[in-house]
Amino acid sequence: KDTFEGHQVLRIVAKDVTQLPLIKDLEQFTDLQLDFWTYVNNVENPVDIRVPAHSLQYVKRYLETHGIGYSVMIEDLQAMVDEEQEQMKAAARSAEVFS
Amino acid sequence: TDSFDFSNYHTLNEIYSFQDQLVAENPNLVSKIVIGQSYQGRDLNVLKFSTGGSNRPAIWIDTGIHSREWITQASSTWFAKKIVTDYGRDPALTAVLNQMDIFLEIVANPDGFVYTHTNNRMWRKTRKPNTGSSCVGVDPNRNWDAGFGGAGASSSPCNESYRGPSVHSEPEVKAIVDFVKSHGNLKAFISIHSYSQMLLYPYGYTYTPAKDKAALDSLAKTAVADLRSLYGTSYRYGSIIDTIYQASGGSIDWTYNQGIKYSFAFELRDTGRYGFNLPANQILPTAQETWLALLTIFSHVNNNPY
Repeated sequence: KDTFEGHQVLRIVAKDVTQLPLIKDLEQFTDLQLDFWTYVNNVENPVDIRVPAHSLQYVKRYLETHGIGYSVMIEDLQAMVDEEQEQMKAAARSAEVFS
Repeated sequence: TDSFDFSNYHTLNEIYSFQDQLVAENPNLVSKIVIGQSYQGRDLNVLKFSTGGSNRPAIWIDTGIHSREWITQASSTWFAKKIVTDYGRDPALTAVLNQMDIFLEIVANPDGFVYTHTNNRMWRKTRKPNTGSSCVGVDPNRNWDAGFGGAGASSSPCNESYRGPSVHSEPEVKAIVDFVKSHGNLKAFISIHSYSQMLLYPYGYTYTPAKDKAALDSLAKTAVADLRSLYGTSYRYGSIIDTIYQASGGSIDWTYNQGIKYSFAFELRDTGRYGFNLPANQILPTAQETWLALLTIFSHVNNNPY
């Protein structure tokens, strides 16, 4: 079962159109195993990328080196998934009690 | 189905049981059609809401073609119940169903959906292996015969937007294609995704505006205004290529080219706080507000035959 321990989702906002190809270049680095939740298009739309733990340092440094602004949209993805599973289990338990 | 917990996420079996129960409870309004099987052999179920007649003009809605977008399957389950609850009570829906049928595919990618529950919560694609690659699956919204293979899709099986080896190579896609063609009288086709809060119309594969762009834009504007009226949720609207990004091989581009004028794609909540992990307490408000936009589209299609 895949887990997402240490994965973060970064929100990247391009300052201008010159930064768009730099962000798009990240799509080519397959070793980083990035999962683009939203894709690069224009400066109006942020780009959200799920970044595995082993790639976080590289990606953040890449963005900082090129002066590309970003924020951490989801700090700990696995914690969020765990919470979701707990909610589902709790709901199933209460449904059993009810029936 | 009154006791079904619409405010929580559910497994495929639970959703399929819900569908069967809804049919059993409403035999004069709801029936289930199996339009095909997924790669792993699961039924591709479509609920048909019909008050009679044969081959009436119809509206198609699919949810969950990108399996990880759980808010869509959850909202769709609520829509199904809403239709049976409101028929005969809500004048707008009743008027639509007195003239048209509604087809609802709640889980358009069941293999992927099961995989999100069992192996990888973030799975997006189908589950068909790719010859010559260790990477599995095709993006079922890049697999349609509309600019297939163009920009905005990947030729790499390991990419999340892999277009597949050929058009309609995925049984989940081919089943819808065959259904749309054999039905021949669909007047609206609405594919529901998440997230980022948008209502989109063709095209995604080309900058050439759709010939009905003005009408689609006007209807989208009204629909998102109605959606916003409930909780103030803000939506953007426009063509796919202008509003988000170039994407080739998408479903609504294909349906539009098939002559289905009212082809739309929704991107539901949120705008990126949770992404695909939208908390369950957001299901009901998301479904409720989306319903308002859907009803606006339904009514417009019903009142503007073509």
